[in-house]
Amino acid sequence: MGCFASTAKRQHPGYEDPVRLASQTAFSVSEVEALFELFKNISGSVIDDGLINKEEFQLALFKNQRKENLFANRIFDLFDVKKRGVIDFGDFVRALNVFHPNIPMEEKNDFSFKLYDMDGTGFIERKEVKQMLIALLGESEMRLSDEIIETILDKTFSDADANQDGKIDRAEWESFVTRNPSLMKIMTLPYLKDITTTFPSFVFNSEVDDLVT
Amino acid sequence: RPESMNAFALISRSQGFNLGNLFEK
Repeated sequence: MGCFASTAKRQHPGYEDPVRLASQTAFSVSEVEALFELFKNISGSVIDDGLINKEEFQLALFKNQRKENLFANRIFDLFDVKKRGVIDFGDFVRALNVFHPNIPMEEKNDFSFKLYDMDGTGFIERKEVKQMLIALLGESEMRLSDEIIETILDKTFSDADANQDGKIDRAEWESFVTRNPSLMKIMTLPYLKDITTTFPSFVFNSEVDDLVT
Repeated sequence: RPESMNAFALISRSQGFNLGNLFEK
């Protein structure tokens, strides 16, 4: 067996150079390194393999309550850009980048469209929205009859589906969220501006000399 | 509330979309 003087970071199969990731995103090098501290916590919670699997992602989102959730699954699938069933560090940083306060609205709109277009047809269909509404009701105390669900869908589609073909295309979505900006609140995480103070231990593990930018 | 008739406003309240939880220790 060979003996390698590798650091903990290089043992992570998806580890990417923070300088490179910072150049591709709204994050500074220090912020990418702070995100690595978060990534290590999540990716080591069940299997310490340097990758986040779906179970680890859900544990992190729901604070150690093991629960299956349609929406968390959907976010996971969008983070898992290589469709391997796991999220590596590069995937994690690039996906969180979309949620950075400094990222243009068009990118956030595009991500949210994909979030709701669950089967990837290029349209948000009424049946998908109904499925999501039912899933939401399943996770909350809210009880709504099928009639009320259909009324909510009628109202939503009369507002969003401009050509009334029963599905929302990208242009219709863009126009709808521009008129309803509160829908995009979930696409911005103010936390991403404070990650170096939330995870200060990155300083001890930094491989970059010049941390102060 | 008008939001209650907007399916996406309701759906976006799911905990599964609350990525802020990842940052809370």
